[in-house]
Amino acid sequence: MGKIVAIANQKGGVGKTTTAINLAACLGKLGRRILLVDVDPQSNASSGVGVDRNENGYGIYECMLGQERVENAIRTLPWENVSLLPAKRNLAGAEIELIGMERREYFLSGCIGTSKDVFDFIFIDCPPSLGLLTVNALTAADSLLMPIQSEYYALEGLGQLLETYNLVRQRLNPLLALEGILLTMADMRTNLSEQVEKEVRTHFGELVFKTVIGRNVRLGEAPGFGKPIIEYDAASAGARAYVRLAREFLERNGIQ
Amino acid sequence: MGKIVAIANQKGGVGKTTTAINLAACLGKLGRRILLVDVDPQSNASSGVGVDRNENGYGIYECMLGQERVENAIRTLPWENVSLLPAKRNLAGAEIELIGMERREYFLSGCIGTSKDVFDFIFIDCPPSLGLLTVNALTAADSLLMPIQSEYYALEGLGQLLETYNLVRQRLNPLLALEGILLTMADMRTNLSEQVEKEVRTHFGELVFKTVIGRNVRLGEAPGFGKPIIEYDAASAGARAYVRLAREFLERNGIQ
Ligand SMILES: Nc1ncnc2c1ncn2[C@@H]1O[C@H](COP(=O)(O)OP(=O)(O)OP(=O)(O)O)[C@@H](O)[C@H]1O
Ligand SMILES: Nc1ncnc2c1ncn2[C@@H]1O[C@H](COP(=O)(O)OP(=O)(O)OP(=O)(O)O)[C@@H](O)[C@H]1O
Ligand SMILES: [Mg+2]
Ligand SMILES: [Mg+2]
Repeated sequence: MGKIVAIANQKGGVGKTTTAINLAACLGKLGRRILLVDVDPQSNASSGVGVDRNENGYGIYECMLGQERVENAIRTLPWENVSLLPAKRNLAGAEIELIGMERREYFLSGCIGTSKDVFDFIFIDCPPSLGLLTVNALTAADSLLMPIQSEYYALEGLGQLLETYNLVRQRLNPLLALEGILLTMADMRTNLSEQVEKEVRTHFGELVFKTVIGRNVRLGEAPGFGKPIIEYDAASAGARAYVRLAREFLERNGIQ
Repeated sequence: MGKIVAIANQKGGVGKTTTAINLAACLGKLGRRILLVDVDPQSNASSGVGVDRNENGYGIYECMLGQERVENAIRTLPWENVSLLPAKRNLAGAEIELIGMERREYFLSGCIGTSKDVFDFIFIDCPPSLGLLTVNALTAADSLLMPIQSEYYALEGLGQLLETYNLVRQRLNPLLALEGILLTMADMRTNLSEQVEKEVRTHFGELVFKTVIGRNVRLGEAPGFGKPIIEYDAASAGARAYVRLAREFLERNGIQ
């Protein structure tokens, strides 16, 4: 029975998409069957693995509104054990459309629930907001993984994110757990990164992944080629960090 | 008569807030009367200048909904010629509330229009989305300033942003112009930054500011002290870049 993990943080540019793509690809390489679900209207997770948002074909929008079965929208990717449920252009208008509907928070869980029978892990890449698309992801998820950049504003935003997590648990999805907090884009040469790491580990202890993703330009280059880092440059510090993260993720989920 | 400039890009973490705060502070130092308006529920522009989102007092939410006059929410800041209209916690629910209202795109322009008589420039810091708060900012603005990070995803998102700009011009605010595209967080040691810069200048020519803001850790440290870079470390490369930007901004607006 698969597990659904939402990757969310309303702070922009903290490494949500980079973590979704690269954790998925590294777990695929370790033999797990992975589905990557893109619910960000920017469609970065889709383009980051080479699928164009303007191309024909179904996406998450049609699935959420019940117009198409998930199986007909899922794309197999050229990398071992990884598939994608893409976001197309039409997702941009979804939030405004969903707002007026009954059970508007349950549209995503209604359509991807069955995928738990096919995949070991399902990662949902969220937009930088706490709006209806992110709430749909938290309602569908078993756990929340929170990337945070080693910077001041990212630390500030963590409180708001945890408030939303608690609200969703109380009202929409009592089973939602915390997968963990992941420090990203850390530049160990600066005091800023060190200070943020110290503060996060003091406040959140075991919740914080031991693996820290350092800043590495190859991670910024890879999406331009539509490839995960493990395919673009397996020897890079960025690839090695995400492989470490994938192993730690499995350990935290009781899988050796 | 003042000019309203919206600083927007739905891509997260591209330097919208950092540009709003630091361009405002540098122009203030050059003698212009500046108002900084925070319409991002994250309230980063507010906390970045030392104003707490949980503190008592009015914010942009009450002003947009006509519950309070703008003059009673504006805070004077300890830096020359700069004032702030803050975002408080209650802004988080605004988008859902506004969606069902008549003329929902005009709430912001309805309340900050009068500030053009008092300030030379009014900068609006937007959230990382193309939702109703950003559309309100574009409807109230005379021009749009687009920070873009020198990375692949940021380049991809520019098309969507310009589509929204055109829609707002056609339907809501025919006077909206483009202030310019600003390259941020450029790391000139990497090919990635150079390639993105070359591509942006080829496509958009004169629209792109000559000033490029390089990556500089002092810009990331300053918000932790609630200060603009020009106050936190005036000698830093980050401060010098934003002073250059302020001078170029004035030149492009015909002010020597
Ligand atoms: N560890 C890293 N080192 C260097 N660059 C990185 C790293 N992680 C991410 N990046 C780059 O930083 C930018 C922001 O990352 P990303 O887009 O994954 O963040 P996000 O949280 O998904 O953004 P958004 O809030 O817009 O969805 C991207 O251009 C990405 O390629
Ligand atoms: N030139 C720079 N050099 C180094 N760090 C920077 C620079 N510009 C911004 N930063 C840091 O990068 C992070 C992202 O910048 P900022 O928060 O201004 O972006 P934003 O577009 O406003 O993000 P959001 O989409 O969440 O509103 C912040 O932690 C900021 O301090
Ligand atoms: Mg993303
Ligand atoms: Mg911001």
